[in-house]
Amino acid sequence: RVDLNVMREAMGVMQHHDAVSGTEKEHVAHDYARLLTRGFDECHIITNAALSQIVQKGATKSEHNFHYESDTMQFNSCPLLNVSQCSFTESRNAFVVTVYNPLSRPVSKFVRLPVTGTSYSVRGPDGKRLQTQLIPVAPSILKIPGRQSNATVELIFRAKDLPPLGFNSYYVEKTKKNIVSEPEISRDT
Amino acid sequence: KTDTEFEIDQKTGLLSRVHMNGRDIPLTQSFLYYEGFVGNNSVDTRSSGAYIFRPNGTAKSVSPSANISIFKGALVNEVHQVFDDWVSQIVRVYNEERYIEFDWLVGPIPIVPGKEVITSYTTPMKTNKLFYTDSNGREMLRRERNARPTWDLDVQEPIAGNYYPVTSKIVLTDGDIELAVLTDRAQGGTSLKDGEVELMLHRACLHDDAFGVGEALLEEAFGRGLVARGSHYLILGNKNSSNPDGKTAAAQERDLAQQKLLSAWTFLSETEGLTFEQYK
Repeated sequence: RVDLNVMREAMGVMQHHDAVSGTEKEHVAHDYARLLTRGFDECHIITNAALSQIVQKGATKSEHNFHYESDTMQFNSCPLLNVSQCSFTESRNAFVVTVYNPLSRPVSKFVRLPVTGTSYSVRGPDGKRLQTQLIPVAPSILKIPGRQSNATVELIFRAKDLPPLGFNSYYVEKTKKNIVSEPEISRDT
Repeated sequence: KTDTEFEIDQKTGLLSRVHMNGRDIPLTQSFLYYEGFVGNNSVDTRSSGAYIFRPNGTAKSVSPSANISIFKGALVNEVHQVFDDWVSQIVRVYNEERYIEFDWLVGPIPIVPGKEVITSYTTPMKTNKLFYTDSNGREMLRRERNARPTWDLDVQEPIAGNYYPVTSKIVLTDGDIELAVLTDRAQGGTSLKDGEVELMLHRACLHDDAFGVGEALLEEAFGRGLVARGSHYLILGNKNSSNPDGKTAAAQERDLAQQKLLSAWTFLSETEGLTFEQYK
């Protein structure tokens, strides 16, 4: 409740018409961004706790005894995917991607993650390897002011049939091949 | 797998045709900008600013062509377009999906004069001055160019007077053909010519418009003009009869809007040094 209130207070402030329509002064706009960022950070505590409960509940049903060092799994999110930046995926050779579906019906989602490798194996919940694709990050995105990332390609795979109000986890590992897409056509018009 | 395709004109690097849901129409997309009006804010010389959109003349093209790189693959095909060093875009179609994504990137906007940047989708559809915009993501409202439903309009602002709020969707129809552009945020939009849709993406105005904020609309980040990045999702289909997936265009639009608004969340965790088998 306490964590959620931080976001609720931020949204309370932003009922003002300035926040809705963008007619606030520039420094006020930056303050709105600060309030929202704090709200997201606090809400992350909630999603982390909720998701680790769902995962632990799911796992305890399985025959393996689910053992985890930290009392709750850490689910990191990447709020800078809109500038193709994610220190978590850029700095690890292996990581787990958990995709949670908030809708009440199955959906599929193409996951795009900024990475620094040249090929990755992605295994789904059934253990099968998924089709992946690696596409270079567009040059204009690489030079966005403030972007601090070593990622030059995006790893793409399809999280298929995500269960309603549920999740799938994918085990991602860097491998030695090179499957980064080359442009079929490059043309300066 | 869903016959969703688009064609790129090799000479200009611009989109030239779209094929989706069994429909196939010429469609070009380009970036333009209005120069913001600068006045002393007495009655008829209002400036364009935070509250007021008032262009000085018609839209100018950012660039008549784009440098392109085309990437094809099993999951997604995409074209990276560079129109100028402050406007670029990725047009992509995912395998198995029934829409075309326009991942646009605008900024820092070179100012003097102030510019109000739009993206324009042009088709030969006969729309008889009509277009439809959503009302806060709910029902679609009928809009008619240079007219209002309840009074005779004396058009003072031929461009700004035809702009409407687009919270999530703007639609054109021509008989049984429906073209929809879904936005990932609220934008201003209109159809100033039959068969054409334009949406405003980003603005930089040099002059306060005297409605209270007391400063020009010049957003900045990291000491430079703000860079905005976002997506438009285009769906072309049958309005009344069903499409290959059994849904009408409106149902496909609704489905996609819900999936984008409440899109699946991506979380990342350590493997804790476990192999896949151990982790599983």
